[in-house]
Amino acid sequence: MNIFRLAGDMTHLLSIIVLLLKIYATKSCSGVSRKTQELYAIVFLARYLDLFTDFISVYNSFMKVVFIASSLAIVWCMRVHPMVRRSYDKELDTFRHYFLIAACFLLALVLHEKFTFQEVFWAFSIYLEAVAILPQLVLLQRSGNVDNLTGQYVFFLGAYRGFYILNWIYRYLTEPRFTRWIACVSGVVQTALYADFFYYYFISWKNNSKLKLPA
Amino acid sequence: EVVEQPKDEL
Repeated sequence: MNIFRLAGDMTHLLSIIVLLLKIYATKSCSGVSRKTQELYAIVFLARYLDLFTDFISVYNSFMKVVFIASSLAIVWCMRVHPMVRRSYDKELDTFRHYFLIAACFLLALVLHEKFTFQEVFWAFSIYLEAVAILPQLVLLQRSGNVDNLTGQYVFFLGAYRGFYILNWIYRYLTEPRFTRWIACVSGVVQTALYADFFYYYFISWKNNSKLKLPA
Repeated sequence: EVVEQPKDEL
């Protein structure tokens, strides 16, 4: 474990806490893409298949359970909870996310570290996470003004993989034969997808104005 | 030869 990866995991945890806070405090999920939440639930379920087979550390297992449980809880809230589901922007959240799932799975069948069930699903989860934010970014562009908590949620979600990139650089420099090309390349693509969001987030923070993404 | 590395990252 290094400081970059710890910062990344804590930022990721913070993004989930901010989203849970927004849904719980406002009893609303307006501005939140359910499709992105569903993609993240699939990402965690596919990535943590080793939860019961490979024990890395208490921290590692604990965080896996937190990520799986929180993503499923959010999807449940947005689909079932009567108050929350009423505020879901169904007509704005129209990204065809099934294509993302199919494309990432096909890519994982071709590009993986080892052709085993667990490794293919791990690669699938890495590719899917890189594009999982797309429905959310499209929804933000369509829904005009973005409430603070939703904006902060997306910001922290984007920042966490940025910390992981620093972690991979650090590990590459300090550990012999450390190679994680699949995770590194996908992580760079994932963080790059947030580039314009980060720009408009910085502008709104600098001008102390409402976060607005151009349509 | 890609050495099998444990998936120790989240």
